[in-house]
Amino acid sequence: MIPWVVLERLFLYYTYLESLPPEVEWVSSQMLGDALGISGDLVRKDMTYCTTKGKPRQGYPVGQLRDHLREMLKLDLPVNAVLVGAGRLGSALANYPGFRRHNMHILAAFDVDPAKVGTHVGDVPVLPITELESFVTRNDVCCGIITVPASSAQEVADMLVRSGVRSIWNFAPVSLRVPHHVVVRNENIIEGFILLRIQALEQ
Amino acid sequence: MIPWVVLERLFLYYTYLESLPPEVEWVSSQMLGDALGISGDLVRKDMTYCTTKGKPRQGYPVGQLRDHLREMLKLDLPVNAVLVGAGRLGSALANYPGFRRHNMHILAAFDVDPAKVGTHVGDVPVLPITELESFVTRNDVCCGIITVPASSAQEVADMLVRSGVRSIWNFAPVSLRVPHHVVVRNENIIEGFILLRIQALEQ
Ligand SMILES: NC(=O)c1ccc[n+]([C@@H]2O[C@H](COP(=O)([O-])OP(=O)(O)OC[C@H]3O[C@@H](n4cnc5c(N)ncnc54)[C@H](O)[C@@H]3O)[C@@H](O)[C@H]2O)c1
Ligand SMILES: NC(=O)c1ccc[n+]([C@@H]2O[C@H](COP(=O)([O-])OP(=O)(O)OC[C@H]3O[C@@H](n4cnc5c(N)ncnc54)[C@H](O)[C@@H]3O)[C@@H](O)[C@H]2O)c1
Repeated sequence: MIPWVVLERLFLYYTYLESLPPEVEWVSSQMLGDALGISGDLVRKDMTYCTTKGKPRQGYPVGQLRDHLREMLKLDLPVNAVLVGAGRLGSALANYPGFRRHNMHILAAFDVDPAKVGTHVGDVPVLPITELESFVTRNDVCCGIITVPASSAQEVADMLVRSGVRSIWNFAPVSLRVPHHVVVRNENIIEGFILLRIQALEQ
Repeated sequence: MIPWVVLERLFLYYTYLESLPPEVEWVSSQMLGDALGISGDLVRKDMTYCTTKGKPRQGYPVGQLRDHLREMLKLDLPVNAVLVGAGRLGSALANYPGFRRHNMHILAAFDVDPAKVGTHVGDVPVLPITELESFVTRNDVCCGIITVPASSAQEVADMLVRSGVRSIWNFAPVSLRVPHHVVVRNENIIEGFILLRIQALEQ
């Protein structure tokens, strides 16, 4: 198991390599470090998890390292997800073409509101919450996206865990209690704005 | 000027103090450190920016420290914002009641689509992009929120900078070029899902 913080940096190295113009064939640990705001030493330590080796004074081969990271991080593997809460934020996410570009497929959305059940958000069907568990088991779903109000978030998380998802992407401003084998990522969009205003007022 | 990374931690200490039950009257730098996953030493260093002092073996007074942080971070100051791009994501954000709870007021949205101009998203009016600059100057707007496609994001950023906003909250997946005096925060929502899937597949 590669530690979570290393995985996060490997993905950021990958994004940086992807953004380089085609004529750049070699990249040093210093360049990679500068892109992430970390030291060259830490980059070299991270690279011990990769089989692509650097050459003294030349650095790492951009194409080879980029393709190797893509394979290591399994970015080409298609991943299925379901979304619970087809409200304002849920429908913006379900409809977003950017997911498919990264091999992430939202198969269905679930809701309790009778006015939403039976409709579509883009090409994603909105199904009743009572069908969540059977849908997840039948369709090899890896991730559940939670966009319900904070008051229902834990109850929805429990349903997702019971149905067998391995990961939860949570937009509700509550911290969820889940078993160790389930990975949770909390997105706190509002926090971004609060930090921005603090910095803007400090200027 | 307090460094950005310290401001970010001060806000996270504040959020932690807010979440404590009322009967907890003292908190140690160790407890604050554990909440953020950092060392007690770093907490003590951060606290040198605050006037609330800790007491040996007792720690910091929760109520006093929380109120002092709230004042330092100017969380009670109302902040005006405008949103450019009243599409899927823009309308989910413009409509979200969570902003007002944190004294952040989205006064208007702007768009180029004639079908959207003249409508409302919740109680936020959608105005033509040609009126952006005069609206911002007339209404003391601190922040511009960018939710337009990547291809228009830089042009919209230039307009916001010309109109005098001090900060930009950018949701488009591009990095913006802005003058030093303007603060930019890039929200890359998709990155959260990619990191989650990497970790889930690694389990
Ligand atoms: N809208 C935003 O910009 C925004 C920003 C940050 C965070 N959030 C968070 O995202 C979540 C959703 O926000 P929103 O603005 O989309 O709210 P919303 O009220 O528009 O949508 C919530 C949806 O969840 C459904 N729902 C409620 N309980 C349910 C349950 N038990 N099972 C299934 N569906 C259920 C509702 O019927 C509704 O369709 C909230 O927790 C909010 O705090 C939203
Ligand atoms: N929808 C999501 O869940 C999501 C997630 C992550 C990132 N994003 C990013 O957020 C941005 C918006 O995404 P969306 O899904 O809401 O797209 P969208 O197409 O639904 O909305 C874009 C809006 O911007 C308007 N617009 C285009 N050019 C403009 C200009 N020059 N000035 C003013 N308005 C202009 C369009 O008329 C439209 O209303 C994109 O950059 C996207 O990559 C969206």
